[in-house]
Amino acid sequence: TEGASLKDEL
Amino acid sequence: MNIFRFSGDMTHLISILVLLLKIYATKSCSGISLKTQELYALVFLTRYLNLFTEFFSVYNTVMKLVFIGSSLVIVWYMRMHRVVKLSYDKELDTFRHYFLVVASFVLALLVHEKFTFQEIFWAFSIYLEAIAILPQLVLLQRSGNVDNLTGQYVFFLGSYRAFYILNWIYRYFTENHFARLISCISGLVQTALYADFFYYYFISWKNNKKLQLPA
Repeated sequence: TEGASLKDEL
Repeated sequence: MNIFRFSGDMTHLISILVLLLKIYATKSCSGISLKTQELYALVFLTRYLNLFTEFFSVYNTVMKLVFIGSSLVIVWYMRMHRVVKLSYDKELDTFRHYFLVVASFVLALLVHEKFTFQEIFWAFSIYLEAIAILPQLVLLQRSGNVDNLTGQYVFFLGSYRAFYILNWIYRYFTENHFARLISCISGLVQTALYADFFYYYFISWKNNKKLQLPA
């Protein structure tokens, strides 16, 4: 999903 | 979360712990570039703007606080601590890192995902992190011999982004619509900058000699 952007990464 | 990313985060954490150990145990910051530490503090402060607005997991929040906190503590140690600051190689650490900040910001204004405050600063932090190690690498070459802990610090710091590249490849194949090119390209540039350091680090380890970087 496009929403899986990298914001969940450090 | 995947094993590549977790390994990358742990390697990154180890690099910070090694640096803190060096400064705390030897009460010296010789061979460490204050400018690189300041750039990293800026990287974390501009990347984790969503620290209080978006919650992903306890792990994510705790690690963000650890990275922001440790980078600020290290800058404080090198600038303010009455003993440590005496060993700072002020005359060797002369890289004009303001240019790196300006260049990263200009690039973030040109290349970003969305023209929003948070996205611009996120892209800025990604670009800045890719080149933040430059003052440190220049300082290592100028200061000639590198003490073990400093060498290990740079080694772990360079390795963590390599794990992230594996993570991005993994995410590309498992989450298909994974599009974030900004991080991938910056991450490749960042890891490439360490290439020559890794080479000399490996040589010194193989020959069991002190790490010597050619001037």
